[in-house]
Amino acid sequence: NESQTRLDSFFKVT
Amino acid sequence: MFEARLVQGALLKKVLESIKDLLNEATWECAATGISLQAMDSSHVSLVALNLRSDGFDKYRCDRNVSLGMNLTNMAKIMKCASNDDVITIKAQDDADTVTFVFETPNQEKISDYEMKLMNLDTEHLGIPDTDYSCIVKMPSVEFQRICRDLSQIGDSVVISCTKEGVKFSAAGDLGTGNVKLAQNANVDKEEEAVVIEMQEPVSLTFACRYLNSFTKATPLAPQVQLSMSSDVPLVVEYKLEDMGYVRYYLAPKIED
Repeated sequence: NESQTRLDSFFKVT
Repeated sequence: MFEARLVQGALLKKVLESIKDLLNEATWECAATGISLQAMDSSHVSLVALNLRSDGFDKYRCDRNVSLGMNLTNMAKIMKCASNDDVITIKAQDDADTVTFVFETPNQEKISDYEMKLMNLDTEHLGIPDTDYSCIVKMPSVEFQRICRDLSQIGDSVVISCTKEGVKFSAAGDLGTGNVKLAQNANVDKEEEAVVIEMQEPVSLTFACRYLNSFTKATPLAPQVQLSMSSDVPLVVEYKLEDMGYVRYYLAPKIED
């Protein structure tokens, strides 16, 4: 089974 | 004072069509260098980043930076009032709470203006680092649209696997499986029909079909699309706007539990 990751876990909020 | 005039107004209509599926609202950042927009969808899985350079407009004036927060559904309603061959001008005063869209027919005989209320949006800006991607695939945008559409009938996810030989798109679901393989072919009559792969190392990544299908709303903007991939980082899907800028989408991968 796969789970969807979120962009916030890859890119930092500036 | 901000004013941007685009003779090829249809381009602006297409840009809006390419983002309004993913975003309900967004802030258009207007600066002397051009107009940019960066926003995530409400689930924070995908991000739109677009740039329209000032030199791509027929007239462009931006005395000081302005942020135009807009409800994109409402903006789309107004853009629908412009014909494809209309000249479109966007205008806003400094610190204004409205934006004005002016549509002119090519013969100047009909001029329409629509004023829309602006919104104060709390937007999170993400810092996206420059990345050397393991695989970069350039392919016809229509082909990418077709593959995403076809495979979304089979499953909710698409696995994109890229090697030197080619790129493979795969989906699996209750009814069975589907695979589409594209070989690299740079020797075609028309440049836009080429499939070109630049590979440092092979990658295989899984993405949600739903978002890929939304990205393909940008297909009318460019004959080619570029997919940039590395293991365990977001995919970049880029449509280049001729002499104008780009629309880029970022999509977080699905990972094995």
